Amino acid sequence: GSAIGATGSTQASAEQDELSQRLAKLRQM
Amino acid sequence: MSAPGIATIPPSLKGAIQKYIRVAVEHDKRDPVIAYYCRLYAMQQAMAIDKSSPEARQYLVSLMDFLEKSKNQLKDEQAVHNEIIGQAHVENYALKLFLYADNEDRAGHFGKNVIKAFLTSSLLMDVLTTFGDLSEDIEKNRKYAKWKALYINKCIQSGETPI
Repeated sequence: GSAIGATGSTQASAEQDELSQRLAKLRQM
Repeated sequence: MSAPGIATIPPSLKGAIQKYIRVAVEHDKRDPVIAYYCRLYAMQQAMAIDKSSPEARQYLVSLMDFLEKSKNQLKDEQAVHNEIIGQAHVENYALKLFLYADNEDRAGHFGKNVIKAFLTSSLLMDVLTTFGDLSEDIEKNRKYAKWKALYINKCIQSGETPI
């Protein structure tokens, strides 16, 4: 159970990072 | 691809961003630059509140897709591609709206459109924080516009004449 949970949260934080990167790129002039 | 609508905002984000998305929807045709920056502001607010629940992530990804698409579509619009010009655009628009509402108010014209103009101008002054700290004047106008919108609304509901 914990291994699956860890994979899930890693995936979630990767997606969050992706959103932050896309936001930073969007705001580049 | 159409803009993610107001109805699709997840409950965890609704209170914080619904009003800015509404202003964006109202300006999609009238002033796409205003619509773009309202959504950008909503995106930033939403990401600070909840970007981990599945509903929020799904919404944020669709909002981001739409923002990227809007920026591409508005490729000739300098105010979208240069945030210094963008800031001036949003600031001018917010102040114009504020002055309209203030003039109407001082002329004794109290109506829903005046409330809405005060409210929208204050929301656009919130959006201006995307570009950094607000000037003292704008901060003052933002507080006044929010208070005035609530005050006129209260008077209309209770049948009093605003002073």
